[in-house]
Amino acid sequence: PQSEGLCCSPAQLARTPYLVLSYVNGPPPI
Amino acid sequence: GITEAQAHVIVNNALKLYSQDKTGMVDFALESGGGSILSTRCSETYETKTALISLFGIPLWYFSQSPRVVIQPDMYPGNCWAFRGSQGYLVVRLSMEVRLTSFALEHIPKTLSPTGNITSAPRDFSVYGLENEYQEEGQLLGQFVFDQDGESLQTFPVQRRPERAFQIVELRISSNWGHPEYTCLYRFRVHGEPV
Amino acid sequence: GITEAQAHVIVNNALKLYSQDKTGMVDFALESGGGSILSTRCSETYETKTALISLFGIPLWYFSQSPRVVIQPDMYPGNCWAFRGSQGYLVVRLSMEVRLTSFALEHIPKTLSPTGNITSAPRDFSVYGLENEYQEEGQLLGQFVFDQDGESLQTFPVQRRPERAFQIVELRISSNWGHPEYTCLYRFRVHGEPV
Repeated sequence: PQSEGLCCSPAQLARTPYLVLSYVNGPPPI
Repeated sequence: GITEAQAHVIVNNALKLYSQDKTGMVDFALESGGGSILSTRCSETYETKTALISLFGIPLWYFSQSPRVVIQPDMYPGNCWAFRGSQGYLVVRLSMEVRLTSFALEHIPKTLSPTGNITSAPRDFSVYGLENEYQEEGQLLGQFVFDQDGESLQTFPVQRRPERAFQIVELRISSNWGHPEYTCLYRFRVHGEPV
Repeated sequence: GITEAQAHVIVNNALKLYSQDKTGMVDFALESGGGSILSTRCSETYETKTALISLFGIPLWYFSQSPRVVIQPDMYPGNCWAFRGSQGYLVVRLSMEVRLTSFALEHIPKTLSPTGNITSAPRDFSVYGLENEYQEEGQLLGQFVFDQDGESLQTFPVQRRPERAFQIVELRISSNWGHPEYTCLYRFRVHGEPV
């Protein structure tokens, strides 16, 4: 069921052993 | 019949388009361009503990591809994000707010798959526009099917033209082409008109 | 008119050339081939503190592209070296001493730019041959203009055929196409005959 996916908080990425990249101050130079 | 000069023009135009990320369209999900992965909701990376990284003979860790590869352009076999089972979620923040027009999924061609098949490819999927990353049910932009017998890169126009622009989209995969353990996502693209 | 076989030959030759770094010419600046960045003189990388790298929720550092990307072949949007303003310098050590014949600058096409324009592209630039990396004014090899309405990859023959060979070249950008804050360099190539 689709609603199964809503049980986790969006912060789940923070628990993964990967480097996470987030853009915090606008887009990068292009 | 066509002349040699006309043939050259056709070929050069085709190569030019090919060199423009194959589509000549901006991909607002592309990580180097400002896109980022916000969340995978409840899907979990399929950990095979198969790629062992060592230094000086000392094993350090098992490597597996992160969800970030779905918004990176490298399409070589294995450079996909694998999630357990056939239901997966990916919440992507675009490089800017966009009036969404189409989405694309890309998978390696069968010819390059060591197994000879692409059962790990996604099949049924849907895309939602979210107002913020915590929104549970966003606006459904379309339900689509990635065809394992189709082109490597398949583009899908939005089914319901949204009245508003979005900067966050959610990709929901609900089935794959038969792999019992995982589904692999190579690349997801988002196209539209910037606001 | 041409035959099908002739068309195939045209296509295959075009693909072959495309696969040879698009030009079929040696790029002596290419990092993997032995080129390296010696200096950016007084230009400074435009630090936006925008791409934050974190692990387990802990922010680690802000990522920005280094000048090395200018001698690397990845041309996706964002994979450029951005320097503050519109005047920048790049001193490049070539893989060997070369009788220089031409230079090339490459930028993403407007079709792939999320902003729809390429105002951050370089405009007026010049190239100098240096005898050593500390030389302040080298031998002017030419003054050129990168055309924002031209091809993605533009090649410029040297204007003054140098009598000697050089292993160090300086790229000086003196203006861009309008971006008020930074100029982005995607790729700079150096061609010539090795000594």
